[in-house]
Amino acid sequence: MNIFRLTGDLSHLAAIIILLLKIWKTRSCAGISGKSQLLFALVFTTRYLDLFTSFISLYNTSMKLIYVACSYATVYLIYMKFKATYDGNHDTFRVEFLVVPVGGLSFLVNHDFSPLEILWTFSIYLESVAILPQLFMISKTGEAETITTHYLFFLGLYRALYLINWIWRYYFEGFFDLIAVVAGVVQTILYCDFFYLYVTKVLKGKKLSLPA
Amino acid sequence: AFELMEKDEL
Repeated sequence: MNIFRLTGDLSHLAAIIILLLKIWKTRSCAGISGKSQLLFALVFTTRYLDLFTSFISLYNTSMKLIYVACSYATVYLIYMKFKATYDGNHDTFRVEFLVVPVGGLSFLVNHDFSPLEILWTFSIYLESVAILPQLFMISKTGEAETITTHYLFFLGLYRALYLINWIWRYYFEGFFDLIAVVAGVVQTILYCDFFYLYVTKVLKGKKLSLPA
Repeated sequence: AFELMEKDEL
C-alpha cells in the first residue's frame, strides 16, 4: 500500500458517499445518470467476487463491501425510492454500446482465460467507460448541480491517483498490469474536459454550465 | 504464462 493508492481509495469512497448523501438528503436524483450507477454496480459485482474466494486484508474486504453496498443503495434510491425524480428523458445513453464491446474485449484480451479473471477484466474495462452516460447526460442538460461536480471530481481523481500508484509500484515493486493501466489511462482521459470545467468554473464559485 | 499476481487493489 502506498499513499497514492490510499488517497485514491479515499477519494473513490468520498465520491460514492457524496453521491449517496446528495440523493438521500435532497431526496432527489435529478441530474444523476441511473445508467452510470447501474454500470458501477455491475463493475463492483464482477470485480469483487473474490470476496468469497480470498481474504487479503480487513481494509481490502471492508472497502469492497462498502463499495458494493453503497453502489446498490444508490441504484435502489434512483430506480425505486426516488424514482419520481429520475430524469429518464436525459439519461438516454445506449449502455449496450458499452457493455457488449467491453464484454467481447474481456474475452479476447485478458491475463488468464478463467471465469474470475475474465470477470475482473470485464470490470476493469467497464469501469473505464462507465461514467460516459453521466457525462453524456450533463452535456444534454447543459448543466450539473455543484454537488454532482464534486462527486465527479473525486471519482475522476481516484483513478488518476491510481495511475501514480502504478508508476510507484512499477518503480519500487516491479508490479505492472497493462490491462489496468491502459483502462485507467482511458478512464482518466474521459474526465479531462470535465476537470478543466471544474477548475475554471466550479472552483471559482460559478455553476457548471456547458455551452448548450 | 503470466503468473497471476494476487489482486490486492480495489
